[in-house]
Amino acid sequence: MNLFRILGDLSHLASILILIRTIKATDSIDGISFKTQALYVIIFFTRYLDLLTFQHISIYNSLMKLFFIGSSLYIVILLQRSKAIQPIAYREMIMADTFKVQYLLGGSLIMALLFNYKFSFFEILWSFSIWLESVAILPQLFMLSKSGKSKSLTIHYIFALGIYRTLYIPNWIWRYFVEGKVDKLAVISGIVQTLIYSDFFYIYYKKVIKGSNLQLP
Amino acid sequence: SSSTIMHDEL
Repeated sequence: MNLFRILGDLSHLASILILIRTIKATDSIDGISFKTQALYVIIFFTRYLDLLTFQHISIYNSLMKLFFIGSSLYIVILLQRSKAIQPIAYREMIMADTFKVQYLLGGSLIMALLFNYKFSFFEILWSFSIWLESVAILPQLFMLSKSGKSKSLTIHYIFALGIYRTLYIPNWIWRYFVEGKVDKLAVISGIVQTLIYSDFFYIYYKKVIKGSNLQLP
Repeated sequence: SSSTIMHDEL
């Protein structure tokens, strides 16, 4: 474990806590993409199936996996619960969430079948989750770009997620030089994902520094 | 089993 990896994991953790805390504190789901959150549930469930094999890497690793599975499920439940509590806000969220996720799911499945470390059930699902994670934020970014307005909740959330993705790159560079280890699929999909976020970061930078309106291309 | 690859990153 290196510093980049730990800080990356911690910012990933922070992004989830920011999301949960804000939903609970403000009682608002405004600006959140239900689809992106549902994709994360699929991602963590398909990637962390190895928990069932009891081949534990470390306590840290297993606890983090359980946290990501549990928290992603909890967020979807929180969003789903707002259907009864705030029917109008819920309806607005679903109406604004128009990104076609079936392309992301289908594309990730094709990538997983083509690129995997082994043509086995666990490995194909692992690869699927890696590709799906690289694009899972798109419905959220699409929603943000359509509304044209910046919601501080979603901005902080996406920002923390983007830091997590960015920190994984120096982590891989570190691992390559220090451990001589390269996870090719994780690196390639991670770069794709970081490029998606860098687009957001660029817009965010322009907005914060120059005070212009948030608009994603 | 040995058929599973260990992915040590999250």
